[in-house]
Amino acid sequence: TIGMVVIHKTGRIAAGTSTNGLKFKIPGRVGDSPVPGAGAYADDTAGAAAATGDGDILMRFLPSYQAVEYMRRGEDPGTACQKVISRIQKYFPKFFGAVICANVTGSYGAACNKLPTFPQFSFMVYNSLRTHPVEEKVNC
Amino acid sequence: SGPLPLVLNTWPFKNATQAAWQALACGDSALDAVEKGCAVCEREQCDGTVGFGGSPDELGETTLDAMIMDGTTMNVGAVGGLRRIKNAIGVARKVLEYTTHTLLVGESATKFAESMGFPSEDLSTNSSQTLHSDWLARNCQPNYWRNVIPDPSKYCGPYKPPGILKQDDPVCIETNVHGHD
Repeated sequence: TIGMVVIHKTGRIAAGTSTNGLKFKIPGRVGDSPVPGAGAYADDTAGAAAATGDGDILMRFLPSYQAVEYMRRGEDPGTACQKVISRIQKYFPKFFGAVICANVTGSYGAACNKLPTFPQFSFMVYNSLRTHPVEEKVNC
Repeated sequence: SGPLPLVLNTWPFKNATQAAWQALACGDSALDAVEKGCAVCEREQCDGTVGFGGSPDELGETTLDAMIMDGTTMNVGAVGGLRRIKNAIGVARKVLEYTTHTLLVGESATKFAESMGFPSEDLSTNSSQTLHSDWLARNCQPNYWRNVIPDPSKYCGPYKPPGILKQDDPVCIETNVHGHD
């Protein structure tokens, strides 16, 4: 799954996802990716977010919507992402998931749920401070 | 705060990031940049988790999900369980542009895509077919069933809830005194 957030220099924001879902899924199963507020969410007045991981769990908590609402209330992107992960963790401590967040000023962050097989999460950033796409990692 | 514009995406899918940035540099909108960035991963089958040829379902078919959201208008286009169309986010964009709906799913989403000019093609590849046959050979492990028989942690389906009698078992029909010839 790819989840993407783009903030234009005019401040207009868009977000999107694309995936082929879960291996060996039961036919008809759709995860969080195409669900607005779950796979991704964008609002020019607050920011945008996108999620990836176990979509059957993630989609129940609308992680992207929740992260944007945290940023609307003034949380920085990293904290907004982390608070969403913590919310889900309370119910499903071993869920596989990560969220990327960006606010209207172009600040960004990410968070993930630590598992033995998932200690770090990689994401890509490109803004005008860079001359090429840069991979960043966040410790889960 | 970080300077704008900004492109951010999950996982180290660098070519997708580059394509989205390139779109912005060419004067495209944020929406166009998201569509073009994600479409790179659909073509390149990023990590086998995006696009055709990955994640076959229990029957061996690959289906795609995608969404795109405009943060200015709060307009959304999305497809779920899209069959036989490779450019899922392109179809999602058409849902956004040409309908007032948000999400189209399954075979009907495929019909919509074909009406928008998207080619219908097999989303399976040797790789996804091998994935599927290996899975069958491993007694369909892992799978996403529970509370059914046969035991899904050991056997393939078809599965049934324990309470349901087999179709060929004598079914106990309540005598209905009002139902008679």
